[in-house]
Amino acid sequence: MLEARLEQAAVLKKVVDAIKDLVQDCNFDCNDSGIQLQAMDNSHVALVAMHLKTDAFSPYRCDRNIALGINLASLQKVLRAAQNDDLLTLKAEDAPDVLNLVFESAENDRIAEYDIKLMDIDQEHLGIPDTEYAATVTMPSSEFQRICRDLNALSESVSIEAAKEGIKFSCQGDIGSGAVTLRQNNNVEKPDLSTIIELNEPVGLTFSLKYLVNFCKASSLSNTVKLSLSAEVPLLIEYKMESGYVRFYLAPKIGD
Amino acid sequence: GGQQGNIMSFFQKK
Repeated sequence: MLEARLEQAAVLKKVVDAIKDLVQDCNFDCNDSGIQLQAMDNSHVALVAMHLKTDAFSPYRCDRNIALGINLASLQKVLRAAQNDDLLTLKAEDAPDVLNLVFESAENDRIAEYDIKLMDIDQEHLGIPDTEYAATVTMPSSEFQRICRDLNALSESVSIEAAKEGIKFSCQGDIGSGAVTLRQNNNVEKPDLSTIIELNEPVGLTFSLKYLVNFCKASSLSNTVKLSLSAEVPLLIEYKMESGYVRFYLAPKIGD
Repeated sequence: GGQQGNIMSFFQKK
């Protein structure tokens, strides 16, 4: 059986908010390394991979591998009943029909209990190779979100160019064009505001902004976001959590 | 511009 308790329900709420517009139904795979999820969007352009490690939970107990097939809209409905700082316990039997969620507020001794019906989801798992990227850029997640939103007002795609001096996001649309450049800067006092570029070689790629705007819904998970780019491989966008991550992979546009 | 790539052409099925 599975029994996993999060100190803060907000963690799961944010994870679900981050992926629910990309993926409708998916398996939460529970095993002795924690709870993992891997799913593609309907059009097979993007892939999300999530891992909440056992450290994220206290206690964490999972005797055998369990796949919890969940409709994310349903999960979100139930999670709306939880306060951000409620304790959240997930429980399931070994071959479960339902996932049991208990929200406990320490302050007023309120205990809320919900069951969500599970579904059988036949999901393909893709092997994601370890990649040495041409460029890895760490920047404030709010800044990335703002850039994607602003450029999406002009165009449906963005070109991202990473060089030693900085990272440039640019687009061209019917009404005109736009570009935002972040210079590499190391903010010692507020490290989360830094833009750090690790460069093997300069790289430029074009991506659909619709997906990037969607990924930015994970911004509340982390103050920083890491973009990893290489020619002709999917862009990796990673939001790190205290004990885990949400990673998005986006196939590049080709033939530009 | 450009044609959208498919993620499955980059990652192999397990």
